Order: sequence, then C-alpha cells, then structure tokens
Amino acid sequence: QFPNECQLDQLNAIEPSHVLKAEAGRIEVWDHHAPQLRCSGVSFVRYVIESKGLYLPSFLNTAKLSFVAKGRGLMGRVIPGCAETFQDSSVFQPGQQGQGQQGRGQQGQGQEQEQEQGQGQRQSFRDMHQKVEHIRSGDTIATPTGVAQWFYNDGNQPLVIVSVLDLANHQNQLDRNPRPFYLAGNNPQGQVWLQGRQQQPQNNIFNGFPPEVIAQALKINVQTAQQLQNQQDNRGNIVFVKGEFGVIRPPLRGQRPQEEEAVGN
Amino acid sequence: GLEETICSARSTDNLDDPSNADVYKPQLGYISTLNSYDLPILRFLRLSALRGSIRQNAMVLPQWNANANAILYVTDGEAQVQVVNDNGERVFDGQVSQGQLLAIPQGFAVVKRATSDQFRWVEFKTNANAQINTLAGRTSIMAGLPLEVISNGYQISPQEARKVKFNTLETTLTHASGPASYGRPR
Repeated sequence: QFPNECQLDQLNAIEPSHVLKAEAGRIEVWDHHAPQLRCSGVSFVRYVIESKGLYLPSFLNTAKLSFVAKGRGLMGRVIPGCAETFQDSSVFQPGQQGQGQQGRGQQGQGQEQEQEQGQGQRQSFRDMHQKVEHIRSGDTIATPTGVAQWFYNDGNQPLVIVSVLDLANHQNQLDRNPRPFYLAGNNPQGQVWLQGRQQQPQNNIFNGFPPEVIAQALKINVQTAQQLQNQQDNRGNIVFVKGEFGVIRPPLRGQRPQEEEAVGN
Repeated sequence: GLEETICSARSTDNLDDPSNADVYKPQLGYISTLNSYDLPILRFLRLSALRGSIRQNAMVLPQWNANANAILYVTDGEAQVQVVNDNGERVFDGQVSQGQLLAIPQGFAVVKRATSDQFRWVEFKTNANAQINTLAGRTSIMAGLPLEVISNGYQISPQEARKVKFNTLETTLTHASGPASYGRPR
C-alpha cells in the first residue's frame, strides 16, 4: 500500500468502470484504483452469463470469494493434484455414442480409437474430470489462488456471480492488480483495468508458446495445438455451448438418483 | 522451552541426493522438492526450494506456480526456456546457462528443455508449500477439465479434445524431439 491510501474524507457508491463483452455474457470490473477499493486492497467483479453460456477456465493471482446473486448453473474447478473423481462412461445418449461407432466405421479413425483404448483401461471411460457442483442463488464460493475455475449456466435466466478479489491477501505474490490468466478464449479488449500498460488484446496462456512446443507437450498435432491458442476466435471468455453440455454432474439436491427410484418400483 | 523447539530444530537438508527424488524418470532425470513438510522451519520463512537435474532433450512440461514466485538459478549446463505472462505474451524465450538467474512470477507459465548433456538448476519459491499446476500431462489442468469444456473452449472436435486430454501420460517430465527454439511469437 502507498502511504495515506486510507485517508478517505468521503465515500460514494460506485458502479463498474469496465465492461468486457463476450459472446454469451459480460464481465463487469470495478476500478480497483478507486480510493475506497485501493484502501481495502480488493478488486470487485461481476460475471453475467447468459443461458447456455460457458465462462471458460481461468485462474487468478489471488484468493477470490464469490456469491451467486441470481440464477443457477454448474461450477468446475481444477485443483492441482486432485484426482478426476467424476467418471462415467454413459454420459451421452445412445445416439451420440452411435456417432463414435460411425467413427469406427472410418477405418483409420476406428483404428486410432482402438489404439487409444489400448492405452490402458483408463481410457475406456467416456470422460472423467475433477468435481463439478451445482450452484444456485445464495451459494458462496471460495477459490484459492492459482486454481482454475469455470462456470456454465444451465438455467433459463442469466447467471450473475459477484466476486471480491483480495489483492492484499498473502496468496497474491504479484502486485496489487487483479491478473486473470486465461486457459482458453481471449479478451479482445485487453486488461483495461491495468494502468500504464499499452492496451493489447489479452490472449490465453497457450498463445504465448510456440505451437510446436504445445504439440510436443500434449502429444498432439501442430494444427490442434494452434487451435488451442484461440487466435482466430473473437467470442471472448464467455461462449455459447451448442447442443447438450454433457458434463458429469451429481443429482440436484432433493433429486433422488435414478437407481434408487428403480429399486422403489 | 527454546532448547527443545527452536534451538534443536533441523535447519539443513540435502537436495543433491537423487534417492530422495520426488519425480524420477531413469532416461530423463529427477526433481526433488523441499517444503515445510520436509523441513518444518521453512514454515516460518514461508519459503521452499526445488532441485532439478535432467538430461538432454528432457522437457519439464509447461506449468505455472499457483501460489509462489520462483527464482531459478542454473548450476550446470543449459536449457531452452519459454515464459508466458498473464496477457498471453511470451516474455522470455531463450537459453539459460550456468550461473544465470531467472525470476518467474506467480501464474506465469514456463516450459524448460535441456539442451546440454545435463541441465541442473535450483528454484527458490516464495511459499512454504509451493504448488504448481501443469498445462499437459496426467495430472494437468487438461486432465481435470471435462471434455465438453475443452471442445467448446477451443472449438475442436470431441475426438481432438480426447487427444488433448489423454495423450500425454507423464506428469512432469517428458522427452522432446526436434528443434529446441522456434523463433519469436507471431
């Protein structure tokens, strides 16, 4: 903190000062240089995600505490070292799996798929990932620094999440600025809340690596590696999901799992 | 009471002993970490350390320090290192060699690839329990994300998303081939 930052002789109600528009919503950022926010050492953000909108994975340089002000949806986090405990091999309806079988009809792809199967039992799952939770209005969500997080609105009204970013928190090892790191998507407007930086579009973290290095690290081809850089993509960081969002999710509170109902007969 | 606590506390530990490696691949090398679980006094300092020793063409998979800055010092050999900042810009792309220092701030992604027979370095981290997250590998961010998020986020097919997620089975070290430097970003 700079000296006298809390010498406030007047407070006022403040509105967001920056709005980042995206394909399926917007991110509204309060100016963290405003005297009262600077004194408290925090930044404040509001995420508005339209129905079927996916806020792409990102992580921050500090701890974040969020509150679901409106709507409902899904929230996923990737915590370093945690296992993919959500596993399922029947997430999609038979029609989708038929699609896979169609793939098998094309000899080369089929072989590849079988080869993948050959890479160990683990790959016979349809998918497995870290925990996904239902969120609803009133939920309060704690996100440690460096933990990637994504949201998806599976309701009919906008999902509104407000977050305080504790810039003075000891988990922030950088300066007193909110610095989101995007793992996917990009921010064509740039980090407009940062002073002194020539505003350039903000890209995702893959964008900074040569595609060849990404290809080697992920053992994929260079074309797919270039795709991960989202360079031809101007959707922003909240994108629409086309079709079904088949993420493995637990039953909603109060909803009995199907198997139990079957037993009930 | 000080005799039993502070005065008798252990304050040294050796990181050059491969038998204590936390990550080990016979063909590629090893990495050892020293945090407050290994050396409790580090809890007071809020610092930790890492020692790496890898062979030529071994790559430390792209990763970021989730809760610490890292100060990398090269003790032997050379490596090609790339670092990417929060704006997705490559802020370092070059060779580091013996005696050189490189600071890698929290959240900045880094990839290292040994270009000499042996590349050995020590990293000092500004957190007693420094955590990394990797961009590739069996315990990476990609492995933790649902296929839906990957295919929608990057606009790639479910099959491609599957490859991105599952192809790399290593967790930290892998073997890289081809040229080590790729010129400046587009």
